[in-house]
Amino acid sequence: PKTHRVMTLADHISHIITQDFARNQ
Amino acid sequence: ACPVSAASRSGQQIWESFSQCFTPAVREVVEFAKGIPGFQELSQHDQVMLLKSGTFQVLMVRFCTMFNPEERTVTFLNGQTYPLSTLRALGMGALLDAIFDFSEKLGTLRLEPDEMALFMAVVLVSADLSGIVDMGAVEQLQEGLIRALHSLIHCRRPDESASIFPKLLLHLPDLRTLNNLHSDKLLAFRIDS
Repeated sequence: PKTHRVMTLADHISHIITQDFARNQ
Repeated sequence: ACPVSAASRSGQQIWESFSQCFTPAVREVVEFAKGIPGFQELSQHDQVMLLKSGTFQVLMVRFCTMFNPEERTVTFLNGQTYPLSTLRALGMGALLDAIFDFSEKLGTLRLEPDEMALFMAVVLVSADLSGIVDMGAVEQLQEGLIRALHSLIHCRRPDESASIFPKLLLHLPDLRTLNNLHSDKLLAFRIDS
């Protein structure tokens, strides 16, 4: 069975931004 | 690029696919921000805070340019196209109505691409400033961008700038309201074992 992660749009935006800055450090 | 979802796809699959559309769009806003003169001179903390509070609002402005009014579809950056009826079926009705109202109002100003880009930069640095450490630096950046936007519109449309520029700035609180009302909408991502 598939597992789903549910998050708000605001949390998803926040996650992508944090990831991007961490990757570029 | 993917065509409009086939009828055979389940609501869950459409929801996952739609959720994933936001990822490249958010990354594009981050790259856009880095290109704003002066943005990367802010502390990294303040850059992140502005992006976290302003990205949804920039996406709403961006959304206006991704909407095809003749076809009544929206095309995201990854090439996925959705008819409005599909998006409404995902439960996004209230958000869509708000975005289309906003798109109509913004559309009447007939912004050129460079005006739209500079407006998006103003939107980003005018987002919620709670959590910002160096307020002076952010306010200086805001003032510079707002002056640049005013100057661009005035040079291009000297007869209209007195009416267009204030109307543009009045969209800023509309975008904050959209953010407060809708950024808590749920997305879903499949986690493969």
